[in-house]
Amino acid sequence: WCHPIKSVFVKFPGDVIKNTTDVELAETYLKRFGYMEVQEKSGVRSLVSTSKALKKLQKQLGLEETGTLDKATVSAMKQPRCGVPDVHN
Amino acid sequence: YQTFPGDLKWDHNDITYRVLNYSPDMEESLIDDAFARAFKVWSDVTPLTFTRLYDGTADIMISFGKLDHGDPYPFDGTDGLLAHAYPPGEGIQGDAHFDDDEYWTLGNGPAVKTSYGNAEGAMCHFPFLFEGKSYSTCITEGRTDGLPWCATTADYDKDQKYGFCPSELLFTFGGNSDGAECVFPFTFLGKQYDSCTTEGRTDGYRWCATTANFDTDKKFGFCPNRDTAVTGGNSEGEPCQFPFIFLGKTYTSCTSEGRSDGKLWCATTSNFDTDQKWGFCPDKGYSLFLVAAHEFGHALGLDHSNIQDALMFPMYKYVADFSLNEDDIEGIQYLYGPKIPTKPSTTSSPVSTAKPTAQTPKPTAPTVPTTTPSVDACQVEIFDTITEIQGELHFFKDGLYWKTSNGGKGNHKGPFRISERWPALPAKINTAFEDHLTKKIYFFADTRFWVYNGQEVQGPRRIEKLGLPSTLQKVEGALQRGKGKVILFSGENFWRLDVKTQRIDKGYPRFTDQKFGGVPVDSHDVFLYKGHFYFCREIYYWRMNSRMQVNRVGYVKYDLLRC
Repeated sequence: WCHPIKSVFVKFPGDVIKNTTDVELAETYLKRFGYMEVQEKSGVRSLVSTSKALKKLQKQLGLEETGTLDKATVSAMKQPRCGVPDVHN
Repeated sequence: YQTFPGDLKWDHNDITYRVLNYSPDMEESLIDDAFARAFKVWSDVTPLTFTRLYDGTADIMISFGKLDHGDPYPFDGTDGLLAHAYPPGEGIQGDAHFDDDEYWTLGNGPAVKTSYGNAEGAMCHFPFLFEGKSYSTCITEGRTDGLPWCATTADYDKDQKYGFCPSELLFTFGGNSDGAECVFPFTFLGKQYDSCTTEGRTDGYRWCATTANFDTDKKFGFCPNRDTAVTGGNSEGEPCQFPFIFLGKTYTSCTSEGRSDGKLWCATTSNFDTDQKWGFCPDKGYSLFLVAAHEFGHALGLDHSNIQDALMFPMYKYVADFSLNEDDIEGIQYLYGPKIPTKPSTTSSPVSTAKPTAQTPKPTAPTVPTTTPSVDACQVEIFDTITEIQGELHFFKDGLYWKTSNGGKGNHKGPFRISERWPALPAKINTAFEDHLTKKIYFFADTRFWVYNGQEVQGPRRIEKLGLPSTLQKVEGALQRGKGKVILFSGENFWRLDVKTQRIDKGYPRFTDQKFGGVPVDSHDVFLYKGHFYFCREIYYWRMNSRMQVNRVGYVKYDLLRC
C-alpha cells in the first residue's frame, strides 16, 4: 500500500501502440469480418450502413442489438478471436 | 451452427493432416499432442478419421506464421487475430494457420515439458521448492553448466524429481542440424554471436549455428523459447534478465511500472535505462488445443456459430474441462453424420478368421506379464524386427517384444509376450508395419503374413497372394510411403505394395541400391520412424531422410533403445 499512486509513464521503444480510436477500430473490424458488404441474391454487392452492420455483429456475438458503438461492443471488438470472417460475401 | 455456402465438406472420411513447422513456445511433442487431441474432438462424434503424414500433401496442412505469412490474410502481431483456416477443398483450402506472435500454451501459462533428468519427460511443476525456496520458472540454481531445469513435483528437496527445460543449450528445432544444440560463440557473416539471433531473417524467428562457424558450415537450428521468454517488445523470445534496473530502481520480477495499460513487462538485459531492451512477460497464453479444435472445425466445413458456449463461436475463451457443445455436434453431424458404433472386439466375433485354439487367451491390453522372463533388451544383439506401432518403436525377438515410451524419449518397456497381444502370431517375426491410413498392422514371418485390425486377425496367408514371387523366402523390411503404398524389402530387392488392393504394383522388383544409395544392401531390417528410413545391419542403423540422404549412422541399442 506504500506504492506511489502517481506512476511515471515511459515510452517503450518498439512498443506497438494501438492508438486507434474506437470508431476506427469499429470500421476496420466490421470490414474485416464481412459485416459492411452484403451480397444480394442477384450477386450484386452493396454496402450497408454502419448501424445495420453493428446490429448484425451484435446479433452474431450475442450482444444487445443497439446498432450503436456501445461499450460492450467496443470491448468485444478488442477480444482475441479467430481470423475467419463471420459473414461471407 | 452455420456451414459455408454450398455446404463445403470433404468427399472422404479418412482425412490426412501434416504439421509443416513448429512454434518455439512449446516442445514439439506437446504441439503434436495438442493437434491430435483437437482432431479427436471431431472424430469422437463423426465417422471421420485423422491420419498424420510426415511428407507430401495432406488434406489439412498446418503451419505457424507471423504477420504476412504468404496468404491474402496477414496476422496482426500479439493478440487480436489468433489463427484462421480455410473450408474443405484443394490447395490452400482446408489448411490451418496459427499466429506465432501469440504466446502458445495449454491455456494456463508456460507449458514446459522436460527432457533428460529422471522424470521421463514429465512437465515442470510450478511452483516448486528447491533448497527451501519456491520457484515459478525454470532455474539454473544448483548447476554450473547454466542449463535451466525444474522440478516435476512440488518439492524437489523431498522428491528429487527433475528434468531440463527447453533451451538452446540443450536442443534446437527445425533447420538442418537434427536438433543439435547451439554452439556459442558462433560466427555469422564475420560477426560473433554468443546468443540466439534473428539477424539474417525477416520472419523474426531466433536461430543459432550448431557449429562454431555458420559462414563455413551452414549448420543451424531454431532456438526454443525459454519459459521466461518475452513476447512483443523489441526482444521477442529473449528471456527476462533478473535483476534489471529501470529508472534507477532494481526489479527482480516482472512489473507494470512505467505502463498505463498495466501489462507486465521485464528488461532482457540488466539495465533498461541504458539498453532499452524489453518485452511483455509470459502470461496464461492461448490454448493451442482449443484454438486448433476451432480452426479444424472450419477445415471440416463448419462456419462461426452465434452460440457463445459453442467451440465455433468466433471469440477465444479458455475452458479447463472442454467438451463439445450440442450446437457444434449438430453442425458437424449435419455434414458427416454421427459416429458409427464400433463392433465389440472379441475373438468370438463372427468376422474374425483366426482359428481359436484352446490356448488363445482372451485379448486384453498389454500389461507387464507377471512372470516376465529376465531377458534384457540391451543384451539383444540383433532383433527379429523393429517397427513403429501407435507412435512407439517395438523391438521383436523370439516371441517377446519391447517398446519405447513417451514417443521414444523415455526408457523402453518390457519385455511383453507377443502371444498375449497378437495370439495368432508365431514367435519369430521377420518384419511388421502399421498402415498409417487404416491402422491395421501387417506381420510377416517366412512366407506367411497376418493382418491385425485391433484384435481381429486375418491370416496366415501366403505372401504370393500379394503378388510376391513364390521363390521369396522372407520379407525383411517395410517402409510406408503414403497414399496407401508400402515398400517391402528382401535381399537386394524391393517391391511396392498397394495396401488397398493388397497387390504389388507393376514394375517391381527393383534394386535397393538404385533408390536407397548409401545404405547396406543386405539390411536385415528396414523401418520408418518419425519421418526417417532406418536400415539396420547387426548392431548398427543407417538413417535416411525423406530426401534419400543418409544423415546419421548409429547404434540401435543406444540411440533407439536408449540403453
